[in-house]
Amino acid sequence: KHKILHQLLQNSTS
Amino acid sequence: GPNNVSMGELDRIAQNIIKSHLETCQYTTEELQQLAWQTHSYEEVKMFQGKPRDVLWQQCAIQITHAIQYVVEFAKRISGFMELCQNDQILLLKSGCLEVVLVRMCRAFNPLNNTVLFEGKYGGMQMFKALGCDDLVSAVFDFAKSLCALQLTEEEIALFSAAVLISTDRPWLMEPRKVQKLQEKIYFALQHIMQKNHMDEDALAKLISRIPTLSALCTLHTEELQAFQQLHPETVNVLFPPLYKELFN
Repeated sequence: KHKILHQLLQNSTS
Repeated sequence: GPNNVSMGELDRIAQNIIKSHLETCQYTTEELQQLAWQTHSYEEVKMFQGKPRDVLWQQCAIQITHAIQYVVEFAKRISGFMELCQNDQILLLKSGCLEVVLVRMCRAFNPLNNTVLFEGKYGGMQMFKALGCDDLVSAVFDFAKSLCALQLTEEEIALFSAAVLISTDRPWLMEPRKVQKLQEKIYFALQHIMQKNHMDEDALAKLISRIPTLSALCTLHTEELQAFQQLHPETVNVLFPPLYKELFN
C-alpha cells in the first residue's frame, strides 16, 4: 500500500 | 536521570538526533543566513501570482515531496527508529512527515519580514495567492512565526522534530510501548537541553503547545488537497509526485 515509502525505508542510508 | 535513563544515555540520544538532523537538512544554517535577505522582486512575486492554480499546486507538491524525502532520511538515522516494526515506521512517517516539514520550515522563515524560502529566494504570503487556499497559507505563516518567536537552537529543532515524529498519538501503532519508550527519552533530552539554553522556564511547555496547531495544519492541508483534486483530478493523478499521492491521497 505504501510502496514508495516502503522502498525509501529499505534503501540503505547514503 | 528520570525513569532510570542515565544522563549518558540522554546525551547519546541527543547527539545522535542532532547529527541526524544536521545531516539531513536541505540547507545548512550558514546557507540560510546568506539567503535570508534575498527576496523575490515585485515582478517575481507577480509571476507566481499569475501562474494557473494547478501549476502552482504542482510546484508546491514537488517542493513538499522533496522536503519529505529528507525527513524520511532523518527518521532512518534516529537510533531506535529502524528497530520499530515496519508497520509503525510507515505509520509514524505517514502521519508525521508533513508536521516535521513544517517544524523544519521555521529555519527557512524570516520573522522580521514574514517571508519564507521558496524557489531560491524569500517571499511573503502573497507569493502563494494562486493556490487559492489563503487560510492554509496564512495559518502556516503564523505557525512559522510563532515557532521562530521561541528562538530555538538547531539542537532544539532537531529534538523537537524527533519528538513530533516519534509520537504515540498516532492511531493503529502495533508496538505503542516501544514508541512511547523512545519518545520519552527524546522528551527528556529535549527538556534537558531547553533548561540549559532558556531563561524562560515555560519554554518547553510553549513548544509543546504548538503540537495541536501542527496537526490542525496537516488536517487543513488534506482538506485543501481534496478540494483541489475535485476540480483538477488529472493534475493530481498525472502530475503530482507519486510519494505525495501515497502520503496524502
